[in-house]
Amino acid sequence: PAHVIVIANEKGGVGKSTMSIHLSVALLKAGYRVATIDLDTRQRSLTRFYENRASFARTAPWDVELPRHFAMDHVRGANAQENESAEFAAFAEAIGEVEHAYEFVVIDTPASDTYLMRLAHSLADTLISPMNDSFVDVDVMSRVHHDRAHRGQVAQYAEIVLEARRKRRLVDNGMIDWVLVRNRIAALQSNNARQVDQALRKLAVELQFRVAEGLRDRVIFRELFPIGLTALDAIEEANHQLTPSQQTARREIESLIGELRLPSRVA
Amino acid sequence: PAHVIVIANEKGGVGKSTMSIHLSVALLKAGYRVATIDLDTRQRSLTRFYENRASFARTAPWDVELPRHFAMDHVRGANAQENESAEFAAFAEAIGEVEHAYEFVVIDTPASDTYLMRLAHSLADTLISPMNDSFVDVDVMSRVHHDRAHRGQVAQYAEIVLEARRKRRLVDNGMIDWVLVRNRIAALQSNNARQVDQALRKLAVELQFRVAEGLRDRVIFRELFPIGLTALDAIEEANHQLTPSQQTARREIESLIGELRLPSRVA
Ligand SMILES: Nc1ncnc2c1ncn2[C@@H]1O[C@H](COP(=O)(O)OP(=O)(O)OP(=O)(O)O)[C@@H](O)[C@H]1O
Ligand SMILES: Nc1ncnc2c1ncn2[C@@H]1O[C@H](COP(=O)(O)OP(=O)(O)OP(=O)(O)O)[C@@H](O)[C@H]1O
Ligand SMILES: [Mg+2]
Ligand SMILES: [Mg+2]
Repeated sequence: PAHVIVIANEKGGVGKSTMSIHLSVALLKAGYRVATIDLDTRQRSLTRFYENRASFARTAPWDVELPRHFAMDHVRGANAQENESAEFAAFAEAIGEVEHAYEFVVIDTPASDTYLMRLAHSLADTLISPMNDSFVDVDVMSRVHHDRAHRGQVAQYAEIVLEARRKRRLVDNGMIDWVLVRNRIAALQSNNARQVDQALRKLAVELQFRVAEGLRDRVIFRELFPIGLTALDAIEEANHQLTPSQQTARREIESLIGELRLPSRVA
Repeated sequence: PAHVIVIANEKGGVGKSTMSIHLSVALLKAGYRVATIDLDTRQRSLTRFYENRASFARTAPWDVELPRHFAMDHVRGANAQENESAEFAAFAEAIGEVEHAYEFVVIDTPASDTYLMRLAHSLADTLISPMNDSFVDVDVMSRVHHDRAHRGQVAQYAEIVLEARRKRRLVDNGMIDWVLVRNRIAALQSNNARQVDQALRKLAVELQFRVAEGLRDRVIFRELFPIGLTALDAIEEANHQLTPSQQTARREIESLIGELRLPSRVA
């Protein structure tokens, strides 16, 4: 069955959609059969990227790869139970359609504690949580408190992952490989970034995740969203000159994929 | 009555809490009576900052200003109507306590479409929406589409503001001064940032907001979160050397406050 990659972090704006975009395009370009699912039912950044890419593909001078894409809807009835059952049914149908026909399923999630976001966690083979080098971001994993007595309590997002792991163990004894990926890394490493990194390495043992070097803050990771392209695409052909930074950006994505230790050929 | 400043943007991670922190501390230091309300009931970054600040204040070598702070709770019963009434009651009680006793109320909101987040919009005298220089961020205001036929539709977050304005006009004919504030601005302006700026200036006319120059991406805006301080505080005394970047950071905050055109002495 497909290897399920969930990109999630309850902290807003850490780069979940940006990672989902670059990861899914990279896997497509490596020749895998890829499905993508957007659980951010309001913002839909991943869906919007693939809409732009499909539009660009219509007139592009080369073959532009596209995944099989699903965008979930939020059900807003008065009864919370009924809403969840409807959301579950739609999501289960999408998973049912892709789990045997595709090699990878890449799932983007919203920055809020929703039913579908939690559900996705218990399906994850690889869970990727992007983070900024900031103690504001660490605080959703483990309390960053001036007062030592309150420091280090497991915080709300880590709770969600620990609970998903407990459920997963009961269902099929599967393991969630939880990878924290540093994103929007500054060119010059600050003292603050070193301290955040130290805090994460200590937390990694307690919360059982691993920390991967991610992406630097580069304009190329954001600027092609309107035309549905990435640094991985043949942007030289679309009149974009491939700058040294774009060359490096490609290598950064490739080395990040290497750190994820994804299965090479999925059964 | 108090001047209500709401910091909101459904897009995650744009800097809502960072702006709420720096704005409320700046107003406190200017001698105003300030109340703060945290409507991000899960993440509570603003609440967490003031917890750290109160803890630091206990042993600080100088008088550390603190606002009157309220952290709202999310009510999670099975009936959506009842939850909303309970949340409304708690929020109305907090507003009732501060609207005449304080000069400014600063309200931080979550990156999701919640009942309290929408309610806050209709109370705003000044609405501040931080944004990154990215078309992913523009997309929540106005559709950024490769296909011209779909480009420019009013998107989900702008809809929320337009609706709040309609409601506000009915209630007390008040005007919401909507200010988009660029945040985490790069040191070197890219072509992409120029294009985003152009898109926002055009949108400003259609959606009736104004664009303010905000904050550069500086470590000092994030690194003191664990001890509840900002660049505005007497950090020279806490053994931090005030670097040139921190001097500039102070000026950036002061000039941002100037652009907000807040009332100088509130009746
Ligand atoms: N490595 C990067 N370099 C440059 N910009 C980036 C990078 N990663 C993300 N961004 C930008 O940072 C912002 C946040 O990224 P993104 O929207 O992907 O995060 P998210 O976690 O999906 O946000 P949300 O919580 O709203 O879903 C966007 O403006 C995006 O363009
Ligand atoms: N001007 C800035 N310079 C440096 N870092 C910043 C700046 N503004 C925000 N940050 C950092 O960017 C990240 C996002 O900021 P913040 O948490 O304030 O955004 P938010 O909109 O409140 O996020 P959420 O949607 O999760 O509530 C945090 O890690 C914060 O420390
Ligand atoms: Mg996203
Ligand atoms: Mg916040």
